[in-house]
Amino acid sequence: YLDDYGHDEL
Amino acid sequence: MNIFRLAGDMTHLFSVLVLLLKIHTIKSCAGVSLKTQELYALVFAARYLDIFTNYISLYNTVMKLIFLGSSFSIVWYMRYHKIVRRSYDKDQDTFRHYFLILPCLLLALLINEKFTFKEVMWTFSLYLEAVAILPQLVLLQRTRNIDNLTGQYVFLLGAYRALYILNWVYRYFTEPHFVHWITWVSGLVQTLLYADFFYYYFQSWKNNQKLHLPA
Repeated sequence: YLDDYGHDEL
Repeated sequence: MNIFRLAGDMTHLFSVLVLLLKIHTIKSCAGVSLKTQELYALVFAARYLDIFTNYISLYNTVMKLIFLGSSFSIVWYMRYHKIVRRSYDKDQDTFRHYFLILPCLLLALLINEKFTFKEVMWTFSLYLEAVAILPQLVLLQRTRNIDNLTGQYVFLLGAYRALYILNWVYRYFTEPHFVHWITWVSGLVQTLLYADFFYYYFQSWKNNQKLHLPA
């Protein structure tokens, strides 16, 4: 889910 | 980072470079939609609010700075540069881009993954990016002779979107719990908007003719 990844795309 | 993501980012980067090259060296922005460029500047401003607070990698930070810097400088060139702005097709570029911004903002307020300011702005940027190409596509349709650089710019942007979809497919199968419906649906919508353009782009390429979109 989001919190695991953060927004790591551009 | 997988190969599709990297290729997508590089295609995105090239698209911006092609546009800057055209504007900077030929001093012309003929066929380029200022409305679309303003929307992209807004997209990046809304999306990268966390640029200094959420560190992911040097690559991410540098790319974000490039996209912010390039999108705002393109808008500046088209609006204020004394030579470039003369080539802007103002009368053809009539898409009401404000009508895209408000619905995207409302949709982001309604459909988001977390109701916080940064998250809503991030979601807003995804929705807005999905439709930001529309003024450019409308302008292309009205332009009789689309020059090569403008055609390549739009082609590279479309290729970037298609590669991002492959990146998501790859990540879905390689990373546990990689499910981002909002990103996927808006990304898919965005890519579909290019389908028509791609068709005519490949036709003109195959037949070695100048690109021309039918009205």
